[in-house]
Amino acid sequence: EQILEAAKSIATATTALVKAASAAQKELV
Amino acid sequence: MPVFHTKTIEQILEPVAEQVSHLVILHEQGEDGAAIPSLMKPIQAVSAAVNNLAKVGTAQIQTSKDEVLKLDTPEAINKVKSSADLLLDSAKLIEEDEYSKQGREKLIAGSRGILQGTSDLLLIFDEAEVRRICHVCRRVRDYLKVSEVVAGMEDLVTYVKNLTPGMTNLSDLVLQRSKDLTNALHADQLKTGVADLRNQLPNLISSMKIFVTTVDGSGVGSEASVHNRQYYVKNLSDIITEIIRVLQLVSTDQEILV
Repeated sequence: EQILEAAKSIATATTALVKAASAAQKELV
Repeated sequence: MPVFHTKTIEQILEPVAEQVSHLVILHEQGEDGAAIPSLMKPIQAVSAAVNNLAKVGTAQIQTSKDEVLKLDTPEAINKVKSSADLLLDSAKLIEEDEYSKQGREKLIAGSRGILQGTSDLLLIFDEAEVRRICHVCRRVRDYLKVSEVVAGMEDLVTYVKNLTPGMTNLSDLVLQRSKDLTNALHADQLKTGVADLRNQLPNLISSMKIFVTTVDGSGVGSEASVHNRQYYVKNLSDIITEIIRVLQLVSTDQEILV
């Protein structure tokens, strides 16, 4: 359970990061 | 997009896998010529989450008795940690130059590494869970053989009392697992296995009862009742063996076969 929760936190943080990076590229397109 | 063999892992990783694929496509299409704003804050958030996972993972392997889990986990944790380091490098490079090519490449490599490492770690823990369920299955299967030494009604009552909780636990664990599988065929095979066990168990108990009632003064039951009991022991053992086999399959096994 603890591992799943920790993995969820990583997934959420990484999704937010990659979204932020992609958004900058999208603006150019 | 990667294939995840449990719904739990799929729910955790699919959104991030989708976003990483999207970023990679943008990068490969050369649409990443725009300036990237500072990513220091979100990267620090990833880094903090990675440190937490490393802490939790390390604590889990210290308390676990699963030797494979103990052996495999550190490598996966290191993979996630080194990917987080790549992201921190990328943040620094992008802070210095918002068009940094190396910064973008490290961003993609780090994000991919985080995804892969987290996936590896979840799989390691999932495999440990499968081993735990298989262990329960094997214990029940071994206990079926004990039926051969039951020669009296009192022993039979004790045997049923001992077998029932194990069989219930096995059924619950396997059904729970079947609900989590993304491969519908494997999920159905597990459900069928549990249903077969539940149907056949009363037959074993009946066959043992018949044996007990035919036991003579020297403790020998009729030949027919022995064969009957052996038949159901084998039947139930085979069903459990099949359940163990299916539990160990992953989605890709089926895909390779196709």
